[in-house]
Amino acid sequence: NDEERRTYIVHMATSQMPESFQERAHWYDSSLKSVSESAEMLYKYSNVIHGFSTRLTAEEARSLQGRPGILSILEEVRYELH
Amino acid sequence: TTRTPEFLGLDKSADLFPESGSASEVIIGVLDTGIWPESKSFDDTGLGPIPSSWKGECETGTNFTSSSCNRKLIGARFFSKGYEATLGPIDESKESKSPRDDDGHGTHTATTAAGSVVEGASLFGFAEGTARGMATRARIAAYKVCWIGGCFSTDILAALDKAVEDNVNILSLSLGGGMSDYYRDSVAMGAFGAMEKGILVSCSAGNSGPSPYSLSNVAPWITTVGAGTLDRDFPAFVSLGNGKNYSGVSLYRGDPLPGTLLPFVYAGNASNAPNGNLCMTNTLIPEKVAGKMVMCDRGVNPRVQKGSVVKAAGGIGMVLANTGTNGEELVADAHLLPATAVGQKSGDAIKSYLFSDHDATVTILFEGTKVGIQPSPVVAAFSSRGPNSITPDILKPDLIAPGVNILAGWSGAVGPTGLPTDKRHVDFNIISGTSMSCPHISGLAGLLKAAHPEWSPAAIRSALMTTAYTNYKSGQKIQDVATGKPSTAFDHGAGHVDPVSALNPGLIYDLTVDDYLNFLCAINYSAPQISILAKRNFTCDTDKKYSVADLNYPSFAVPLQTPLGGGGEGSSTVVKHTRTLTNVGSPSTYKVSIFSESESVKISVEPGSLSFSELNEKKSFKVTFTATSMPSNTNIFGRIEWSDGKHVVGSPIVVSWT
Repeated sequence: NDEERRTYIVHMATSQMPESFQERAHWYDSSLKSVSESAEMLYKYSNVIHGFSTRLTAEEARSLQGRPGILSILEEVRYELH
Repeated sequence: TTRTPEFLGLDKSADLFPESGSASEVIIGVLDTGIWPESKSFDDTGLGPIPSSWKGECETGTNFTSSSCNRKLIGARFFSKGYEATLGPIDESKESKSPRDDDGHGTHTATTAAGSVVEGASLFGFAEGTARGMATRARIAAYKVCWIGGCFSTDILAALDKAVEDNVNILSLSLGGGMSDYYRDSVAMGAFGAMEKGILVSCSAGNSGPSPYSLSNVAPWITTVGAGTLDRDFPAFVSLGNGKNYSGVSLYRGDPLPGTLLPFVYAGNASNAPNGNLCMTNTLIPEKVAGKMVMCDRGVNPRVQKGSVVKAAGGIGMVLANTGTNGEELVADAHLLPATAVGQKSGDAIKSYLFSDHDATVTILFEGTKVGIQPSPVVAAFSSRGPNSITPDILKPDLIAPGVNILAGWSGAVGPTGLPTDKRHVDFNIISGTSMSCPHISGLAGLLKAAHPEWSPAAIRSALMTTAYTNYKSGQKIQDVATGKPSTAFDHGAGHVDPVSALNPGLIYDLTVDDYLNFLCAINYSAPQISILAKRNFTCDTDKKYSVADLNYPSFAVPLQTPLGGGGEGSSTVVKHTRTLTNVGSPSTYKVSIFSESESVKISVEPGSLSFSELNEKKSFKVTFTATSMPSNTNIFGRIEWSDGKHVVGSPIVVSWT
């Protein structure tokens, strides 16, 4: 179902951040808003990876993948206790 | 935990490890199901102020306030946005939207790593003793990422991100999820970022053993921990009407069975379900079970649930039999009715009796706790096994630690079986898994960090690995309970942890962030894939020859291809590895010893002697493996040891053909 939203982790290449942005968070927001007006960020990651997580439709995810500065978009994975 | 400190020699060597000062500066972050702050294991008596480096918080939420933390449990956070985005809002009648542990697993792992000393700990009198974590003076920070519906990668990454910001020194993750490339695996990515900041990340290897290629968390910057047994058991014998007795284990404590033999039925013959032998919910026919002892087969549903199913159907006790999957491994459970677990061989013998005698009878004789069981350790059947399916050139697991029948702290919100019907409350519980072995290593790594604050995560892991042992005192190799035969490096990695030796390893194999980036080049990751991990532009030098064989890992894996058609007999392959040793002891000269179990692989080391005159001096050596062609699935194991007569710096070797 293309309309179904799924959770993705979006990895950003911060070296490609346009100079017009002062902060990474603003660039992440702008990138996300360019493909979805309604999508909200779950988390912004700044230490172990650079990027954010959000809920997107498959079409929105494909569209975001083509944006500058996007390294990868990975779907949520469920881990389990050992 | 009780018994593991003695089993690991920590009791006799207490004065070797720092008791205060640097030891209480170490902060161990545990990503798990949260924390039960009222556990006595979080008593902060005698601990000084919270380390000044600490930037974390004690978050508030359901039944959890900032005063839930103290100088032992210095931080607690919860991460549920990813979980709720997928599964909807948390039902706060079922789980706490806070760091509070409603499951028990997180409290168990955290107290194993760094719980305070608690005298008179036990589960219903079983495993009684003084309980303590491995690093009793280290501080604990709990990051709740696992909920009733699972542990979600967005939440795990958020917790790792925050833990790094909070300034933890060690991270302990007793969770995993499948096998994927490092640039797709959130734990691997998060661990890389933590490693860059000097944080050692210890992860459980998984419970998918004894199948090969069953490991998770295999990235080379992660310390991957398998599980072994202790020298402790909880015997509960099966006594049959034909006069024969069989060994089993149990943590049952409750109303005793009547002192007579009781009618005994096989679950598969007391059910209309095709899998009735498994004692799944609502599969037993009460008329055939009521007032009887029932034999169930292990598998599919939780072991304790089988007992609950027998009880609900009117059964009065259970004998739980292993099948081929688990072999002779006995895992004790705090069943709700009189029950014992037996190995496959005993189970088969008991079934023969059941099938041959329509008036079969049985009773169970509960014997409590026994210590001094030998051989120990043995590799747990459930412990996941190599080879490493992502990078066969890196041997995993790295080592094993106690993970079977481990007593540690528990949540007050749930009984020891975790079943909704279990209304018992316990301060400590006994459970098994690589989840339990991982925090042993996390805590021990904390001890080493306290003793050697300047050591990198790789140096700490190297010390733990190169001093691990692979033989019993008798000289026999550590056994694998799945086979009853000697275990291999695919089962135990470098061996069983020996923390006292690890404190003073003599030499270490160190690794830097750049070494890991070169490793990523060697496995042909693209620039964007590397950039995901590196968080910066990183391009492999096209003029440079990268080789996984040159990653300065404390073990050696040499995967080879069998020629198509299986031919090529007599032809030989030469593989060279380079390593660098750093002296972390006194000036000394080390000589190499090489062990190979087969003439098919010739191993040579050049130079054969290394002299160190200064602290932190580095010396390199080359290892040449000359292997004749072998059929696929052949594995040949060996070992390289550097010794100055005082220290032994050991590395396992695996040469394998696919």
